[in-house]
Amino acid sequence: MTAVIAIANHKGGVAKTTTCLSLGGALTEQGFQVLVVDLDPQAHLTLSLGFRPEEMRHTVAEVLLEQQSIVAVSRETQVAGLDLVPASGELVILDKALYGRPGYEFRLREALARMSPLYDFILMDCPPSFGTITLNALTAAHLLVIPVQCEYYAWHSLRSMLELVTLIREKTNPILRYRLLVTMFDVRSRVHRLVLEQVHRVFSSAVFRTIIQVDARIRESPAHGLPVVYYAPKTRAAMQYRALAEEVVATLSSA
Amino acid sequence: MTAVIAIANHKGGVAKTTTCLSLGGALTEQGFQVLVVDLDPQAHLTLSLGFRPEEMRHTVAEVLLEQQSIVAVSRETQVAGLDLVPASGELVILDKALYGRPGYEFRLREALARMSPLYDFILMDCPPSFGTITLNALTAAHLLVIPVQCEYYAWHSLRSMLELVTLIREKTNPILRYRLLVTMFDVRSRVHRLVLEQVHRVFSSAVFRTIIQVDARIRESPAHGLPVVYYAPKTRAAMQYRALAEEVVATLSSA
Ligand SMILES: Nc1ncnc2c1ncn2[C@@H]1O[C@H](COP(=O)(O)OP(=O)(O)OP(=O)(O)O)[C@@H](O)[C@H]1O
Ligand SMILES: Nc1ncnc2c1ncn2[C@@H]1O[C@H](COP(=O)(O)OP(=O)(O)OP(=O)(O)O)[C@@H](O)[C@H]1O
Ligand SMILES: [Mg+2]
Ligand SMILES: [Mg+2]
Repeated sequence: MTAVIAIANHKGGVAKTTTCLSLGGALTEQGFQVLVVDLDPQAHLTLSLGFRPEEMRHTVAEVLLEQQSIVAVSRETQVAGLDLVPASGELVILDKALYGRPGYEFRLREALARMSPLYDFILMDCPPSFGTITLNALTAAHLLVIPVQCEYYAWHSLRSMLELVTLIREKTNPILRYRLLVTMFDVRSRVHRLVLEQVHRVFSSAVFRTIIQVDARIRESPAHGLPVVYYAPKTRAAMQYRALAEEVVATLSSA
Repeated sequence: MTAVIAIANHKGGVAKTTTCLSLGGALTEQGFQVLVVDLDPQAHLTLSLGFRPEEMRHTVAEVLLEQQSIVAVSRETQVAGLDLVPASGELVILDKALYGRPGYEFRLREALARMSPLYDFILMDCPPSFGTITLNALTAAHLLVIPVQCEYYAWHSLRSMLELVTLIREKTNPILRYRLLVTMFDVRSRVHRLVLEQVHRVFSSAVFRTIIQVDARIRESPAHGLPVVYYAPKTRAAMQYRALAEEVVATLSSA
């Protein structure tokens, strides 16, 4: 059974793309077959695996328009066991073009359902907005990972993010579960420590135990087209994303 | 003559809101009358001035729907000389509702043109996306400030941001000028120093000389409802945003 995971938060710059890339890498390292899907018109996930988004002839846009299958547009990457469905800037137009078409929220879920179970995990990187593309990802997902930065604005964005989860559960995906992941954590920051306490107090068991701390090597890995577990395997960030991968596997098998 | 400035970048988390708040504060400190406009459904600018977005009865959404004037929805803040046009979550719907209506891109510009010149500066905080709301801001602006983080993904997002500027100049706003602002700069980071060199080499005179460095007090200021120049006036970040305000004034008067 393929586990489908969305990585989403409309707050910008909280490490959605970094988490999708790093978690994907950590899962393939453990021998799982993984597909990562880039749903952001910025196409940073595509970029971070060494591709040039402007050169992608077939992207996820065609899957959402029901012109191509997932398998037809997916590509192998330089990481064994990690395939990519690329994105490009044209996704910007799709966000409006899809809106209002009957059943537009189910396009991605239906496309994934048509695939034979080639992968153990499918990870989807979402843009920092609440548009039709993010709705598609939340409708298709079994688990939603919400990366959270322990800062004032990011803390406040959680409320509307969880309102969206409630809405999605009522309308299109009653089985959707979510977990918060604390990212870019700086132990020296008083604000980070205070907000972390609030996150644990308010969300308790919905928060992954693994915390991803700030790490300079994470900033370098996308320029090398590799997840941090392959680019800098002995670093703290690589260890933390490996620990996250184990927690994700445990969460999904405990259904 | 009121100077209209948009603060936009579809890359998330690069300090758009922080810059709008801090620059607005630094300009009022110099005696200018300033209006800040929150165009993000996350409503973080509204939040950072001490308001609760869910309690806002009148927001910028009504201005874009031509139901209310700017003056009717604007509110005074606890900072003398700094008024706010608030936002709320309902802006999410507006992004789709506006699309396709004839002349939808000009709604904000027309609303600002109808105002008598009460303010010296109008600053608009944009969401991390290319939707109809950001198009409205870029169509209305004389100057676009693009906050840039010196990291791999943010560097790559600049290309599509500048393609958008070219498009806006051709279609709706031929006088639009832009400047890059380096934000959240960490002098200890090798990646930051390398990307900064590229930014200066490629964009040279289009980059503000002022660089905003990483500063813990910046993270604290929104929780106190104040721009950093009022919350922590003696800090490096406050000095840097004051220097930016002077550069912005010089840039606009040198038309
Ligand atoms: N643990 C970490 N330590 C240091 N830097 C990090 C870490 N995680 C992410 N970053 C850096 O922070 C920046 C923001 O991360 P990223 O782009 O992955 O966030 P995002 O949520 O995908 O952003 P967007 O909202 O634009 O899609 C990137 O430059 C990334 O390299
Ligand atoms: N110079 C700085 N030093 C330290 N922290 C900063 C600095 N500038 C911004 N921040 C913090 O970084 C985070 C991101 O900044 P901010 O929310 O202003 O970015 P944004 O571009 O408006 O994000 P979004 O794309 O979600 O609208 C915030 O928590 C903010 O407090
Ligand atoms: Mg991203
Ligand atoms: Mg913002």
